[in-house]
Amino acid sequence: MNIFRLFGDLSHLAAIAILLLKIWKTRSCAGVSGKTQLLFAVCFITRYIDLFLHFVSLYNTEKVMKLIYISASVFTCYLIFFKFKATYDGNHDSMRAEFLIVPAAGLACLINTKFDAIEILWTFSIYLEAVAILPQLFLISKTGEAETITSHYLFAQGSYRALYILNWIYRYHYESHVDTIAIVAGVVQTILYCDFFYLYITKVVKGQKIVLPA
Amino acid sequence: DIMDEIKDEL
Repeated sequence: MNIFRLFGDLSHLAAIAILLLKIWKTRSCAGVSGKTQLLFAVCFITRYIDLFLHFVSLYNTEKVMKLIYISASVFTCYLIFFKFKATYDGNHDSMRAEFLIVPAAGLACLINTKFDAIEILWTFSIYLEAVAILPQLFLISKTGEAETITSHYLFAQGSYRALYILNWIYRYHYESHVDTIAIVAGVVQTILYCDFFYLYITKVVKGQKIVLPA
Repeated sequence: DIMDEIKDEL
């Protein structure tokens, strides 16, 4: 474990917590893409499938973190699609999730380190996570704005994988550990946030709201 | 064994 990965995981936890708090406190999921949250839930379930296969005692933080990610993302989907369904902005959350799931699944079968079920599920989860934020970014571009709290969520969510890139550089240098699939997907994922990062740093930090040119 | 498949990162 290195500092970059630690802060990456903390940033990821913060993102999940910020979104849950936003929906719970405002009792509304306006401006939140339910599809992105569904895709994240699929990512966690397919990536941490080992939790379901052998229920080893919860002796280490990794297992606890995995359980937190899975339960928090499923609970977020429950809030969006059931509890606060009336506030779900289905019209603007219109990016076709199948256009992300099918290519990720296809690519996972073609490019993977080992052709076995667990590895392919993990690879699928990595590829899907790289593009899972697209429906959320698409929704913001359609509505032309993002609530400040949603911007903080996106910043934390984008920072998590950016910090993981630093973690991979660290591990390459000190542990000569390389996982090309995770690195390439992580770089693609972080690049998708660049536009948002620019808006966040130039606007939200100064207390302005993000409003995209309609 | 399947457990050694498990990645060491989240």
